[in-house]
Amino acid sequence: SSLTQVVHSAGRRFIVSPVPESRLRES
Amino acid sequence: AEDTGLRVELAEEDDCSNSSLALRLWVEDPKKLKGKHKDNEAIEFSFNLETDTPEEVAYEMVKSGFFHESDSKAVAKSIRDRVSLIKKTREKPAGC
Repeated sequence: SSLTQVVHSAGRRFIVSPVPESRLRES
Repeated sequence: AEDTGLRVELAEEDDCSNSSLALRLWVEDPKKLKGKHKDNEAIEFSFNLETDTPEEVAYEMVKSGFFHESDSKAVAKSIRDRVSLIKKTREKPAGC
């Protein structure tokens, strides 16, 4: 799986990954 | 908590020894958001219970292009609700 990292100018790092199907729309 | 269409959860188990948490946020109901966003993407980020505010993190997400400006309040609220829950759990004797 591919991960994307975005670092905001304030220094915080955001890591983007796909949401597992099992976590979508669960109630 | 009010349904914002966003879901925030701990990305790692909270051992209560650190004020910095790893959280993961994703869109659960796109219809509740005003702006466009990328489907099926979860954003993992750190949140320091002592120094960070949900509004600040939401602002950084908007500026980083994850969400539209008009959804920043919903993002902040979702983070705030989850952080409040984590704080309450930590306060309980058996919470940690």
